[in-house]
Amino acid sequence: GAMMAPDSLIKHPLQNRWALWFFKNDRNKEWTANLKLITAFDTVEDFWALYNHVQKASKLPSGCDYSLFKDGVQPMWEDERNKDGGRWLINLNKNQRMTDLDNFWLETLLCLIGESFEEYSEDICGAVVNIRNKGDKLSLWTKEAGRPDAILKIGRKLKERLSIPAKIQIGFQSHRDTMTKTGSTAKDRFRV
Amino acid sequence: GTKIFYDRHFLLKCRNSP
Repeated sequence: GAMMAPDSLIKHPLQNRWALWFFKNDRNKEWTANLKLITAFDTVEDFWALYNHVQKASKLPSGCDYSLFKDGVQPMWEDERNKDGGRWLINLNKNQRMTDLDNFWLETLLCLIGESFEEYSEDICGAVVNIRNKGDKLSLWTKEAGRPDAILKIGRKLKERLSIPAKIQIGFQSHRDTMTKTGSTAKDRFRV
Repeated sequence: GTKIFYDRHFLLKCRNSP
């Protein structure tokens, strides 16, 4: 038979195993009942098989979320590896759903599975995209809100990879602040 | 220990491999 180059035979292993979650807002159900684990993967090829198969974020009904987290970490503040952490939050305006959302989400996924945050990749827990009528949100979750150098490096790298211009700032909020916030949003601990 | 990194170019190239 034809000789296949070995590179195309083996699947390329990822540093981490990742799980994709889906949340659909069904008000007459418990919050956690609306959160579903789709599947987990640990190779490049299995990532693409999943990504190419599921609905694009921009096509999800309002109220839905996708979350990609390291396997074993649940996409919620309460999880052991999230509770001391926080998130870089990117608020999208309404027209960005058609222009940027899918690109931003895919680029974020490539950063996660490719371990693009170098020595700070271990601080990464996962990422979430929230589809909302009032404006979609993309966030990158880290496990420790008290590590400024890791958080700032991760935030700058995220902006660079998403080609977000310098003049547009993004903020980092600790989950604890978000949980106990009085106003509409928690105050930013960091901005880049 | 050794770390497995992939840059976006490589990952995108793998998108449509069989």
